[in-house]
Order: sequence, then structure tokens, then C-alpha cells
Amino acid sequence: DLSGKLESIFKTLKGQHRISEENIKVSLREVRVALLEADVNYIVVKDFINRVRDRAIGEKVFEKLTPGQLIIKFIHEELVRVLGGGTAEVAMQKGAPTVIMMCGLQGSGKTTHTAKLASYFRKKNKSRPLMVAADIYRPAAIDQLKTLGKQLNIPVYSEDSKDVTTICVNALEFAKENRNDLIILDTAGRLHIDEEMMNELIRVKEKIQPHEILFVADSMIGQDAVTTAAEFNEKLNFDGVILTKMDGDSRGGAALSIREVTGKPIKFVGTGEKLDEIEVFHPDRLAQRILG
Amino acid sequence: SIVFSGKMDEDTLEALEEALYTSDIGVKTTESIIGEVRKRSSKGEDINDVKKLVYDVIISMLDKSSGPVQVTAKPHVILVVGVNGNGKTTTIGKLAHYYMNMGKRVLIGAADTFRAAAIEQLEEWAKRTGADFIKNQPNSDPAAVAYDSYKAGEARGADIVLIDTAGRLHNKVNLMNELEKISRVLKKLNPDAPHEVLLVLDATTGQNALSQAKQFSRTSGVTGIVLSKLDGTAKGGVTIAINQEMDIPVRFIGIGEKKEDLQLFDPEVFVRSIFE
Ligand SMILES: Nc1nc2c(ncn2[C@@H]2O[C@H](COP(=O)(O)OP(=O)(O)OP(=O)(O)O)[C@@H](O)[C@H]2O)c(=O)[nH]1
Ligand SMILES: Nc1nc2c(ncn2[C@@H]2O[C@H](COP(=O)(O)OP(=O)(O)OP(=O)(O)O)[C@@H](O)[C@H]2O)c(=O)[nH]1
Ligand SMILES: [Mg+2]
Ligand SMILES: [Mg+2]
Repeated sequence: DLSGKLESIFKTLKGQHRISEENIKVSLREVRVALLEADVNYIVVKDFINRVRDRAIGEKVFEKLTPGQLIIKFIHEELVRVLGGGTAEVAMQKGAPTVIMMCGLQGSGKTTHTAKLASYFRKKNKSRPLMVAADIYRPAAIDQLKTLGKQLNIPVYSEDSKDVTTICVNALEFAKENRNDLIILDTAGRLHIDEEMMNELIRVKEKIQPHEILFVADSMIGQDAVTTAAEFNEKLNFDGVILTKMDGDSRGGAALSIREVTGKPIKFVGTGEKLDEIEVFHPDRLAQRILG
Repeated sequence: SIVFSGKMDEDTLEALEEALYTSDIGVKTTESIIGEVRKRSSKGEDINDVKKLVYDVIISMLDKSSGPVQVTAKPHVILVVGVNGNGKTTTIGKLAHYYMNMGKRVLIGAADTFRAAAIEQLEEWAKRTGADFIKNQPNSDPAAVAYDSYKAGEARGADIVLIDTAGRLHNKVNLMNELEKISRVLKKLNPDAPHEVLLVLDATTGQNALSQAKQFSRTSGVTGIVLSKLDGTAKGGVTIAINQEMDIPVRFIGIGEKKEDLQLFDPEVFVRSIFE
């Protein structure tokens, strides 16, 4: 584990009682390996290490910590600083229905988290949610959302149409009649390089003007996280991220990459397949996990 | 994509290192590739020779990857496993299409009895490909569906029986036990079954793919990998480490969401894409 490695590095180096250029260099090499193994993007790791080095060299060692412990402290603090920040709140509209649009790559957990969010806000804010089946491509995608709707006793809007924007417009109309104050659009998974499918989302955004666009990302994604997140952000300027499948054992370093590259906050984490397994994001917990 | 300048030097090595890391090749494997390159190349050497060297080094690390298993048993039972959302159900649709195009009779068993509309999703794939289909009630015992699928496959003279399972995270002991029970039930019917256990790995997954491969292999004895979603920008480089550490070949790659979007794994194409 990283703190153990750093402790042994400092024991074997000269001048082990203070931070020097040499022992910073060696210990940051270990940190770099830890971050790469945790799936943090290569370029993001470079920038991160440079920031920590600058801080470590400039820092006076007053604390009762060993240099190794101090380096870990700086890294942890820098991780928490980057991962946190930005509001984790979803922009709930006063006196008007709130529209949330879910987006992301195939299989990341959008449909499941549409249902989790609907249930979460119904509990928290006494919302009257409506889920919209806007994935018209995946076999039984509409069935999947309807089944989740039945389990939660939350209505699902769907129609047999070939145009996703029309479905969403009609869903908002339905929500007005039905007095739903929270509408969550479940969209099909798509590649960031699929121009036609990305344009579909852009059209929905322009027509519907959702108050919140959430990028749903699988926490076990690797280096590709920067490319996909950057592209989705470029095209849609999303408001926040949901990091799913955090009940697995991936280190989740992609979260750091996504945060660095888009500047958008991580708002929720998915912690299981059950519909109540969603939590508000805690940067401190993820920082510990990334460091292993 | 990484642009290499004309001659071999430290900058070139760094560019190479970046190309390897950003392909999800991982720390240990990247360091051993770079180590080989340092050892076998000389300063100022033409970069195209160095590229060829890297290419050869990686290809040799993939020497255990080979095509699909020979179908000798009847029915030849293929169990499809893996973590949530990485493409198992869709891959089964593609495999059904693949084998039926060869004139084989295919039966699909819906042993994901847990996830919402999993059975409906798989049934749609059976319809699209014309494969036989066996299902049971939602929330019924997955091992029982596997059992029924084998029996039906035998009775109907199926050449291939494809069994879909629920996605599960490999660190969940009870779910991994459930998977192990499916294999045990199949073994009781036929000691050679399942003849193939295909682990579906998502090409966008990072280093966690290695622990997925290890854990699923420990539980179900994985005999082959399908690397899905290679039509994205992810390179799936962690496959190299898996190949090295575990001796499991990559059988197929998934390159899209349609039934035709399955190809045999070609290590040369795979390695070339890392440098694109
Ligand atoms: N363990 C775990 N599984 C999850 C979590 N979120 C989603 N899943 C599972 O991941 C799989 C994919 O979830 P979906 O909600 O269908 O993903 P999706 O993004 O809608 O998929 P597409 O619509 O095909 O792009 C399902 O098996 C879910 O049960 C999570 O936080 N933890
Ligand atoms: N682009 C692309 N998408 C794929 C590929 N394979 C599967 N998908 C998509 O990934 C999503 C998840 O596929 P599924 O087949 O439902 O995955 P699964 O492993 O069965 O999911 P669970 O049963 O929920 O664990 C769907 O939207 C598929 O269309 C592929 O090779 N390329
Ligand atoms: Mg979905
Ligand atoms: Mg499935």
C-alpha cells in the first residue's frame, strides 16, 4: 500500500528527517505509479504530481509527521481539493417542473440511476417524479424502465415513436397534465464519437432545455475517461457526474481525470444494483480509495 | 494518437510510454515493454525500426490469443459471464448470429433471471437471429434455467447452447457463488460442460479488468475473453497483461451494437490500433 511504500522509501534515504528534493523525487515516483494503477489519466497524473511537488518543496516541516506521512497528507489534500468543489446539489426549480437529462456511454448505469434518482428525490423533496423512456434503440430498454417504474410505483412515459426529441416534448406535456414536478429523461447509451447520436442529444437539449444534465460514468473506466468526458462536456456542457458501480473494487481514478478535464462536479455515486443504492458524493472517501 | 519524431531518443521513449499508458496497458506491462525497447534499440536509431520493435514485443506478449474453440461436443455449451453492463447479452445475440451463419443450430438460455427486463432483452435477440430460446419466470433459479437450456438443447439437436448470466461484480461473494453453482449444475449433466466460459470485458475498463479476469477465472474457469466496445476510442490494453499473467486467449471483439458487430480477435489489428 502507498503509505507503507513511502515510509520505507524515507527510511532508506539520507536526511530522512526532512523533506528534500531527492526524497520528494523518489516518493513522487511511487505516487505516480499508484495513481496510474488507479486508472488516473497519464497526463492528469503528470500535472497532479507537479502540483504536489511544488507544494512539498515550498512547505516548512513543522508537523509531527514523518516526511512520508507529510507527502501522503499533501496528496490526499490535493485529491480532496480537486475531487470536491462545485455544487453537489441538483438545480431544483421552484414553482416549475425540473427536468434532468441522463447521458453517457453504453452500459454505464443510466437507466438504473434514472430510477434511483427518481426515488431519491421523491423521498428527499417529496417530488412527484416522471421517468421518460427516451432510449428507443436498445432491445427492451423501455420494458426495463417500465419494470423499474412498477417496482417503485413511479410513472414512466413512453411512446412508439422514432424521434427522441418528440418523445421528450410530449413527456413534458404529459407531466404538466399529470402534475409531475420532476422529469428524468433516460437516454440511450452512445459513443462520444458517434456524431449522429451526439447530435440527437444536442437536439433534445436545445428543444427541452433541461435544468440539469448528468453524465453517468462507470467508475471502472480507464484512460478513455478523459476522451469521453471531454467530448460529452464539449457537446452538452453537462452539469454534473454520477459515478456508478462504486460497490466494485476498482480504484476509481477516472473520477479524478473526469473532474480535472471537465471541471464539473461529481454529484452522486451508485453503490449497488438496488434502487436505494445511491449516495451523495464524498470526495474524502474517493481520495482514500484512489490512493489505495 | 502519438506522433513519433524521426530518431530514437528520450523524448521518443516518453511519447511511446504515453501511448502505452493511455491505451490502458498498465504500469507493469508498460515498464517491461519500455525495458525491452531500451535493451534492444540504440540511440539515434530510425523511429520506424523502433516502432516495429515495440510492435513485435507486444505481439509476442499476445501469443496465447487464438481463434474460437473448435466445436466438437453437441451441444457445445458456452456460458457468458462478466460484470454489469459490459455487453454479455448483446454478445450472445452476436454469437448466435455468428454460429447460425455457419449453419449451426443455436439455442439461447436466459439465465439472468434477476435484472429488470433482462429476459425480454435476450428474447428480442433470439427473435432477431432465429435462435431457439429457453426462459423461466423472473427471479427463478438461474442454475435451473441453465439446466433446462442444456436439456432443451440436447432434445432439439442444438449444436450450440449459449447461456446468458446476470452481470455481477467479482467482489460479491454470494453472486460469484451463484455463478459457480450454474457451472456445477451443468457439470452434473455433462462433465465437459460448460465447454467454453466466455468472460466479456469492456474495452473502456481500466486496470480493474485484470482483477475481473482473475476472480471470474477462479470461480468459473474462464476459457476465453470477448473484448466488447472496441468501436469506441478505448484500446483495451489491459488485455495484454491478462494474456501474460493468465494464459486466457481473446476469442472475439465487439465493435458495435448490431448482431453483425462481432469479429475474431486479430492480435495484429489490435496492436496496430494502439499506435493509431
Ligand atoms: N453493482 C452495481 N451495478 C450497477 C450499478 N448501476 C448500474 N448497475 C448495473 O449495471 C448494468 C447496466 O445498467 P443500466 O442501467 O442498464 O445501464 P445503461 O447505462 O442504462 O445501459 P445502456 O442503456 O445500454 O447504455 C445493470 O446490470 C445494472 O443493474 C451500481 O451502482 N452498482
Ligand atoms: N458500442 C458498443 N456497444 C455495445 C457493444 N456491446 C454491447 N454494447 C452496448 O452496451 C450496452 C450494454 O449491453 P448489454 O448486452 O445489456 O450488457 P450486459 O453485460 O448484458 O449487461 P447486464 O446484463 O446488465 O450486466 C447496450 O447498450 C449494448 O448495446 C459493443 O461492442 N459496442
Ligand atoms: Mg439504459
Ligand atoms: Mg445482460
